[in-house]
Amino acid sequence: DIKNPPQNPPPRPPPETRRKRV
Amino acid sequence: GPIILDTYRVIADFEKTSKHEINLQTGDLVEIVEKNQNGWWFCQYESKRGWIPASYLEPLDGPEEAEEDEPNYEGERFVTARAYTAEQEDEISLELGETITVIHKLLDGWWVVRKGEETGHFPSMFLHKAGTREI
Repeated sequence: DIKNPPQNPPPRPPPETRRKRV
Repeated sequence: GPIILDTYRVIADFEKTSKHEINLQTGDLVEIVEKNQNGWWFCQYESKRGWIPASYLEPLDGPEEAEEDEPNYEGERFVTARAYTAEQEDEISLELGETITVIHKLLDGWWVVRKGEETGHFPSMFLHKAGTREI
């Protein structure tokens, strides 16, 4: 079912574009 | 009234690795339908819908309130539902069924956990709260 998220952990943040923490 | 979805900007190209994910490119603007604690967010982009990693997104406008909890150094006890072997230096390897303390629940799904003297990131999807059974 598309409503279920993938069963594998999401990839870590891309190294050079780390999310700007709010 | 209409449901207003949060808009996020894609900050790095993302290539899908399973069928319910979608491919996105840096700069794409997506609407978020669901923010799962495990770090996969369900998004809408043009006519496509699928899961993408929260860590590949940043809010288009500053959110009204901080989305991420502050670290909690006292921590919350969780039990590992699966073993995981660290792949990066800042991660921690744990066996199935270990009780650990979660000290920071990060939006990207890689929570900071402590076990004894050791601290590192661990996939939140492999944890369940101590004292509860996994559904």
